[in-house]
Order: sequence, then structure tokens, then C-alpha cells
Amino acid sequence: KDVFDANNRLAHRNHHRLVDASVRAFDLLGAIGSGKTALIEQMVPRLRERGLVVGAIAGDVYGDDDFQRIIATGAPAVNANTGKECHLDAHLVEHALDQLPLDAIDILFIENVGNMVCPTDFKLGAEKRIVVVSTTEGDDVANKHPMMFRESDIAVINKVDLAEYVGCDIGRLEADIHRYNPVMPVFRTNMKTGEGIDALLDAMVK
Amino acid sequence: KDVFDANNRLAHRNHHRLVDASVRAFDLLGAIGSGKTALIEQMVPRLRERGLVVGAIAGDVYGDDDFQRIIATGAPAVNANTGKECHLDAHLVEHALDQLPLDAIDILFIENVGNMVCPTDFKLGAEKRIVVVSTTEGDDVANKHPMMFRESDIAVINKVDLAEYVGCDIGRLEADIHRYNPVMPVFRTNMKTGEGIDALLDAMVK
Ligand SMILES: Nc1nc2c(ncn2[C@@H]2O[C@H](COP(=O)(O)OP(=O)(O)OP(=O)(O)O)[C@@H](O)[C@H]2O)c(=O)[nH]1
Ligand SMILES: Nc1nc2c(ncn2[C@@H]2O[C@H](COP(=O)(O)OP(=O)(O)OP(=O)(O)O)[C@@H](O)[C@H]2O)c(=O)[nH]1
Ligand SMILES: [Mg+2]
Ligand SMILES: [Mg+2]
Repeated sequence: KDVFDANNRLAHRNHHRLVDASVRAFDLLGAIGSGKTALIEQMVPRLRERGLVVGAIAGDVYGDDDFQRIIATGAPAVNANTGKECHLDAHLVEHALDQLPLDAIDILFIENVGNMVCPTDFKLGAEKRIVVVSTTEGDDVANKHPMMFRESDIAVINKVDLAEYVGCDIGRLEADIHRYNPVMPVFRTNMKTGEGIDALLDAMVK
Repeated sequence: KDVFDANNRLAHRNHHRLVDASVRAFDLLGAIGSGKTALIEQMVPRLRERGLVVGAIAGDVYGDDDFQRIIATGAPAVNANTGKECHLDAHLVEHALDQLPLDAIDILFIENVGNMVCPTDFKLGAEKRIVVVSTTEGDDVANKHPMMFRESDIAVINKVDLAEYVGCDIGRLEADIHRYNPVMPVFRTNMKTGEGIDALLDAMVK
């Protein structure tokens, strides 16, 4: 469809712009409230310790809740509201890139709208896609969303501390993810405490 | 847009068909894993106690996880996969209605795809829309999704038992809902134990 082609062309342009500026960008996707912003909050200080500068684009249908949390970490960020659209697109990202100090940034997190369906078809130009689900969505969340896992590179199962309270079998979640994407690395985390974050970070920045 | 008009026409037709068959239908919307299916699981036995027959349409992008849970309660149900669409539409519902014993059913639950954006504009023909969010999505979930609350009739804040573990301020959630929809009744529930369900049921069936 024309919409997808136009988006993909812009995504390619974003991709080249980021590479030219030596910015490694990660598209953060996942269910509503799964822990995408918490991931950024945990990553910023750890990446700083490694001498890396982190920037972010906070995407949401409405409001600036995530933007406020991200700038509180000291990381440069841009708020990107999609209005009625259930996903960020390459055009919104292009405008956001215009407002970021790309020459100073090493790692860019692009936090997509919380949604397990819409963002799949809309590439943004990032190097990798990280999909974040959490145990409290139920252990059928991977089975229900084949495309999201097939079209992403790294999976995070977050809120491991709450699995028991909702009866979530993390093993089943992981098995379903691998049914859809056999080579996809899966990380189990607690984004409140930072448990599991270092392994994920190593996988991202290597 | 044409797509919306065509959908609305079908939704009207569904609506009349349900009214003629004396079926009261409820569109269950909400975030992924917020507790929509658990709501149906809790409602079926309680409505039965009141002599009412419950049916359901289980909508999901892929799979029949919810359908299996619902038929396990003994309620007649139909599975409706949307494929790539992030929301049920009136056409899928029309086909599902063809497969249900409408003359025998008193209450019909139409469980939409877990998504806080897409289903808003696609009416299905139900009498009321119930939006279910849960504390584990974070207490900014209402603020981030104005349209979903403006376009629904009843709100449920579920998983009250887990609010403390994610630092969710339920009061803030409720205040945000009322900012968008001042007269919207809000019910606090634990769909695992059934806490809060009776008040919601009374509001629905009166
Ligand atoms: N107990 C626990 N709570 C967590 C964990 N990760 C995140 N939370 C909490 O879960 C809620 C949602 O986290 P967010 O970081 O806002 O999730 P998000 O994916 O950015 O949400 P959206 O952008 O709105 O889709 C917040 O209240 C967090 O404090 C975790 O691993 N354990
Ligand atoms: N502790 C706790 N767990 C709950 C509660 N409500 C639901 N759960 C659990 O949360 C998970 C998701 O519940 P579901 O009923 O599948 O939610 P859903 O909205 O139907 O999910 P989707 O249809 O996939 O969007 C399941 O593991 C439930 O057992 C609650 O009030 N408290
Ligand atoms: Mg966020
Ligand atoms: Mg369900």
C-alpha cells in the first residue's frame, strides 16, 4: 500500500541520517504499561557509566507523561504525540530528529505508543526493534501477537516479580515467542529494581 | 470517512437485530491483559444465578485463548480473529451473531482486541461500552487515552490487589477518567477474586 511505501522511504532516510551521525537507535515497542519507559529510566544511568550519551523520542497518543520521566533522568528528549494514530511513523520521527542534538547522542531510544498490533508495519529507521511485554498481561500475550514478535529483534519479559500474582507461566511465554521467532533473544527483567537489565544492555550495545 | 460510515451502518443493523432478539450486548474494551476475559469468567456464574443466559464473542488478532476460557464456563461463544486489524468491526460481529443462539441469550459480551486506541472509532452495535484498565499498566493509562474514555459508558479499574507493587495511585486514575468523562461510573475490581464485581453487575443489568 502507498502509505507503507511512503513510510518505508522516510524510514530509510531516517536510518541513513542516524548512521551518518553515529547514533544507534532502538525502537521500543510493546503492550501498554509493559515497562518501556522504565527500561529507558534504567538504561540511562548504566549507559552513562559506560561513557555513552542517551537521547529519546517519547511517543504517545496524547500527553507528555513519558517525556517528563525521561528528561528527569537528564537525557535530551522530544515528545511526539500521534493524536489518533495508534503508532509512531517515520514522518513524526523525522521531525523529532530535527529537535535532537544528534551529533552528541550515542544511543537513541524511540519509545513507540503502547500497542501490540499497529506499530508492526511502520518502520521508523531504527537499528533494532525491542518488544517489551510484561507478566501481568497474562502468559498468552505472545501467542496472541505473532507479527509483533516476528518483526522485532529482541524480546523482554518484564515484571518477573509479579508473575506469581497473575498466574503467569514465564516458560510458556518464552516458548510462544520462540515458536514465532526461533532466534530471538529473550530477556527477563524487573524494571523497578533493574534485575536483568545488564544482560539486555550487553546484547544491545555489542 | 467511508470506512467509518459503512461500519456504522452495519453497527446499526447489529444493534436492531440484538434489540429484536432481546439480547443486551456489552462491548468490552481495554488494554492488553487488563482483565476483560476474567470479567466474563466472573460474570457468567453470577448472571446465571439471576436466571440469565450469557453468550460471548471472543475477539483477538490471532488464536482462540479467550474463546477456550469462555466456553469452559459453559457459555455459548464464537471466536473472531481480526488478522491484522487492531479492533473488531461491525462486519465481523455480524458474522459472529449468525453463529449464536440469539433467541436463547439474554446478555452478550463482545470482547474486543486488547487495544486502547483502535476500537474507539469502530462501533459494533452494543448497548454499552465497558472499558477495562488495570493498575499494572501504570496510573497514567487514563490520561494517555482520552478518546477511549470519552467514547465509553462504564470504566473498570482492575487488579486493585496489585496497585502497590507497581506504585499505582488509583485515585489519580479515577480523577483522570472523570476529567475526560465526568459522569462515567468507575468500578474498582479484582477479577481474580471477584471483589467489586457485584456493583459492576448491578450497574450493567439495571
Ligand atoms: N513491580 C514492577 N513494576 C514495574 C516493573 N516495570 C515497570 N513497572 C511499573 O509498571 C508501570 C508501567 O511502567 P512504564 O514504564 O510506564 O510502562 P510503559 O511501557 O512505558 O507504558 P506506556 O508507555 O504507557 O505504554 C509503572 O507503574 C512502573 O513503575 C517491574 O518490573 N516490576
Ligand atoms: N492479581 C490479579 N490478576 C488478575 C486480575 N484480573 C486478571 N488477572 C490476571 O491477569 C491476566 C490477564 O487477564 P485476562 O482476563 O486474560 O485479560 P484480558 O483483558 O482478557 O487480556 P487480552 O484479551 O489478552 O487483552 C491473567 O493472568 C489473569 O489471571 C486481578 O484483578 N488481579
Ligand atoms: Mg511509557
Ligand atoms: Mg481476553
